Amino acid sequence: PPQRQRQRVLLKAPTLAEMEEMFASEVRAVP
Amino acid sequence: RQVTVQRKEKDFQGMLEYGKEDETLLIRNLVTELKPQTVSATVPCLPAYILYMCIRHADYINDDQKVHSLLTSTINGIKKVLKKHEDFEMTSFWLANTCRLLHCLKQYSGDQGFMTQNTAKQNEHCLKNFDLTEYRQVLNDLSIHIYQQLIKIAEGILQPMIVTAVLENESIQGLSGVKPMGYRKRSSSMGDSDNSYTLEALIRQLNTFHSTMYDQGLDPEIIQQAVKQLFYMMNAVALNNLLLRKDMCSWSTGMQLRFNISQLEEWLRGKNLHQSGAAATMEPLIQAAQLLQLKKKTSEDAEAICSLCTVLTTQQIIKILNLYTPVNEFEERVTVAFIRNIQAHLQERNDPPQLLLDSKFMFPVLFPFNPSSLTMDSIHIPASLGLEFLNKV
Repeated sequence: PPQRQRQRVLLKAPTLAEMEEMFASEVRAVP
Repeated sequence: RQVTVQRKEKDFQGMLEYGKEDETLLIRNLVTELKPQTVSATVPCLPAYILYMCIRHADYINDDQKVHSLLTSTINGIKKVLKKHEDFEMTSFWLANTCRLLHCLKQYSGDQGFMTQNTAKQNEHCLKNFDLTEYRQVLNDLSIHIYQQLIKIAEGILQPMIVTAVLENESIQGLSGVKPMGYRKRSSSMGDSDNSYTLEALIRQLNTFHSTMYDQGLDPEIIQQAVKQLFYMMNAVALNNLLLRKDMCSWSTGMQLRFNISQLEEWLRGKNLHQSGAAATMEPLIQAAQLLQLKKKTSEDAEAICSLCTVLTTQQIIKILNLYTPVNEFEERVTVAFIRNIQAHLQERNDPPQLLLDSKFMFPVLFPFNPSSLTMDSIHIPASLGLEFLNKV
């Protein structure tokens, strides 16, 4: 019998541009 | 007598545990500060497998924040290292690793469609708690971005070589004596003693690109697409140059050009890349070389030219005929009547009025799923990576 698909929680991912902005703000925060 | 108890490798389930405080060090040692040579003697794409094993442990302990944080740091780390090192080796290395990480996230996602080639052991290594479909999309976008950077770097290296190597290279003995009158030896911008831009040098450069991509474990389908893209660019740059230079439009240049292209085709066959579509991108240049060599006098000649030059536009054919220069006093110029005859033949084609090719055009790239036969628990992490804070689980 086909194996039942295990339900996994979808992790929402930021877009590449959003990641870039997160990265830039981290860099800005470092004195 | 000292007794050492060694942890049995068979207990290793293919996961790597680390403290959250070590994430920065992990990314530094494995991504931003890593030199590709450090892992050149290991399995190709080792960083991608290590990163997957870390993600898997974060998934195993059901820590979504840790998964988010690691993937974000990884992606930003890759972008950072590629901004700092815009060279072919580093870019190819991270393209191979980003694609491998993407393949791992598919192969071990738990989606049946990606598990068809998995062994039972590999199925045990699937993610248990999280669906990382959205991160796969981000990694796919990142791969496209890296691929474009790789092509840009390779084009920057090849571009200055193309005209001299493909058009001006005179490797057929005795042909230079039959150059058009008044153009002898004037076309070459390089001295005879300088062989840095010969066809051999261009082929050596292609060899370097190919062996770098191949050794780093870049997927064969991506290597094929990259080579096709570079051949398209070589064709466009060489043909555009030919279309603007009277000294290039002669029978002897056509002969030499066809010979040079055959060397490139031979290179493709030698690398098993003849099915990549790369050779087909050279077809306009091949037809231009043949057009230079065909007779251009009778109505039958005109018909032969029209049936042969299928990928050259009417504008390009007419331009080459207009530029055509006899090599000596025994060869006749192309007559106006002959060119009109060709124009009449080609009228029904309704070609776009395009003379030059777009040398910046890029074929869309695809990253087909390529599962690995490796199992995570067989992967060895060399001490030189400085990742001793990772615990095998």
